[in-house]
Amino acid sequence: GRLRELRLHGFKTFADPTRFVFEPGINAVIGPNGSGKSNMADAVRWVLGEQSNRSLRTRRGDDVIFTGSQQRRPQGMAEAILTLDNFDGWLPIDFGEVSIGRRAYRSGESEYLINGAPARLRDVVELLAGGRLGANELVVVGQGTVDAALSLRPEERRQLFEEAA
Amino acid sequence: GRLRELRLHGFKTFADPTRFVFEPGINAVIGPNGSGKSNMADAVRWVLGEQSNRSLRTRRGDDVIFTGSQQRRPQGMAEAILTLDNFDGWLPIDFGEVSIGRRAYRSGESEYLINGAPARLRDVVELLAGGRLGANELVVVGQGTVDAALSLRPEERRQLFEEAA
Amino acid sequence: IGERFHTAFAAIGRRFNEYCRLLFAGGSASLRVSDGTDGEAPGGIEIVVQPPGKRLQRLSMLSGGERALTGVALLFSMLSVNPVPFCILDEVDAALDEANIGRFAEALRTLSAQIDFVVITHNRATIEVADTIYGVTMTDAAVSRVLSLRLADVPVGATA
Amino acid sequence: IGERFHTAFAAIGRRFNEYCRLLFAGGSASLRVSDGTDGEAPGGIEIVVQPPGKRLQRLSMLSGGERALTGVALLFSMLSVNPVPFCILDEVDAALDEANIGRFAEALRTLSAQIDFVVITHNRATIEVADTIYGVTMTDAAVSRVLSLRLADVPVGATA
Ligand SMILES: Nc1ncnc2c1ncn2[C@@H]1O[C@H](COP(=O)(O)OP(=O)(O)OP(=O)(O)O)[C@@H](O)[C@H]1O
Ligand SMILES: Nc1ncnc2c1ncn2[C@@H]1O[C@H](COP(=O)(O)OP(=O)(O)OP(=O)(O)O)[C@@H](O)[C@H]1O
Ligand SMILES: [Mg+2]
Ligand SMILES: [Mg+2]
Repeated sequence: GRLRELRLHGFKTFADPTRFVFEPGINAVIGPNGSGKSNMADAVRWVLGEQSNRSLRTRRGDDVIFTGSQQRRPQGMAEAILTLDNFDGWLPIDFGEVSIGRRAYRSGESEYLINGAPARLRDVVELLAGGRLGANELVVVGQGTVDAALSLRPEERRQLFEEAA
Repeated sequence: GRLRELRLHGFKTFADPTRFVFEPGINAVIGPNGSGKSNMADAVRWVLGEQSNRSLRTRRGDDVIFTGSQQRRPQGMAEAILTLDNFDGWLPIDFGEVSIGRRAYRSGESEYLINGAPARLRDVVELLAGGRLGANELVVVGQGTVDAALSLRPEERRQLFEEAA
Repeated sequence: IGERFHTAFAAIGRRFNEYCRLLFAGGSASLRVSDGTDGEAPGGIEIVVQPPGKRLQRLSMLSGGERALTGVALLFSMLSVNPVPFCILDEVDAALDEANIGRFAEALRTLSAQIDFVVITHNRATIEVADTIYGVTMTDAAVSRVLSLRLADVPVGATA
Repeated sequence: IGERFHTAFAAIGRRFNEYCRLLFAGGSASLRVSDGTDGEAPGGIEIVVQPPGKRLQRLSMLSGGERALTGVALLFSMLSVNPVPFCILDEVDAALDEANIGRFAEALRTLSAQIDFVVITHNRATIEVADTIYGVTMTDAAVSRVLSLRLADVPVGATA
């Protein structure tokens, strides 16, 4: 499968280094309310370059950093690394395995990494667009949004189609 | 219990005369998607005087009338009658049992009935307000709206409270 | 008028804290009237919720289920302070996990002593606290039909 | 550019009709570009859905589950015409009844031959078509933790 792994550390409720290893086909994710399932989906959006606070359920860039709990102290950085299998060159880059990383600091800055090397947001966006990962609305369908297209005005829906198709 | 019965005829998917007889306590309503459960909830809102098309999922007043199906012809009138037990005089009217009725016609007009006798909308509203049935948002909690108060601005929430409390 | 609002508001606020602690099995919650000092327009109502073990955060960061549970707590608080004669709930438990549905069903049962509820639901735990069950189905002619059911008639699938 | 859009749009429209018929077990559906004649701004995209046995009506009159099913059909149509490498679905099946979840799960399984899916769900029927299952839980310290699960580990309650 093209989706290999997601590593999180300090991203929302994922205070400790956590790894999701994905298999081809269907990976089900289950768990109680508030346990972190949608936070994981947010992390995928975020590492793919999402800039909209609304889509991430945040109000400022550094809201994605673990703010602490009653037993744990806040952290200073959030990190997400998505590893993809580029076996058939579906991503326009000369590597068999590609990792895309993003870090956020309390100061508000975000850093991007491609295969561990510093990159600019536009490099990430360009790389992903080449692999059809630019259309964020098709790649991550957020909780409560599956029927969003039905509430849009026809012109707004047209816009959505032009991005997706 | 105060809530006795709801009779529907021609209201949305309730093309045939249908009766819900309610018992005190908890009445669960179950069934497949699109079978008519929320339509029943809409009927309660509607018979209590709801005027907002948005709350009723309609665009015009006569959208509540059964529009027909592949096997059945459209109807010309929608009717809902809510029967309440007024045993302790919680409704300011001198009857032990009170029925509130509403009819809609293709022409767009609505008729109201209290105990089978023609009434004006304001009579119904006054009667219901006296029985604490004026605050429609507390009496019928629509599908997908239970967390609506969380998305409102604080001033809008204040307005909601003043109506409810 | 302002007096009556503030008395009711204080009572609802107390119940809101109790209901959140009951439904979340811990944590804390409160309702506040903005006094204008924190940059918010004065007089608005702030909702503050802290699930058990977590730190206080923006309302927008709550999960789908946590938001639904908070909404239920607010509704039940208002109903218990200023009861209505009956209340129709349309799938308010849709986003809740098993543990939260159980606590919701219990709180609902207690409130049902003074308020008649009509609860549209797909969840078994909610159906199990019902005194009466109605099934609504669609006939082949695409017309709604209602039947009286007993708990034994309710299909055993993942959702009812 | 306009050419490419219209080719893709026609293909997506065909798949949308097929997916709606599959997921609703009948009925019909289509996508149309408004030509401006029906009072709508020209160029907008209209969604037309008619569940089995019903008459064509406004989109706003569809039920919660019918809306979700239509949204899934539209998503699957776009994915099958212009596949993405992977797709995260967060509780898209929340409003579906048992029969619809079953059809959704089957359609998902077929699509998963070409697209890797991560499906966040509370529904057993959806979990049952998964190749891998992850459980996310909250520790006492209110930190997320992930564990690999097998179908046998999934709790048997009304919702998983
Ligand atoms: N930066 C952060 N630091 C700590 N906790 C956070 C942070 N951002 C969000 N949270 C917490 O994450 C929780 C929400 O997690 P999430 O939305 O992933 O839940 P979920 O598993 O999807 O639940 P549901 O089944 O209810 O949808 C909230 O309790 C919220 O307070
Ligand atoms: N005036 C009308 N005439 C005929 N059918 C109508 C009318 N108004 C709405 N409908 C139909 O009613 C159906 C929706 O019913 P309803 O919202 O009650 O479903 P539901 O049982 O609540 O389902 P869900 O579990 O998905 O929420 C739609 O298929 C819609 O087309
Ligand atoms: Mg979630
Ligand atoms: Mg409904």
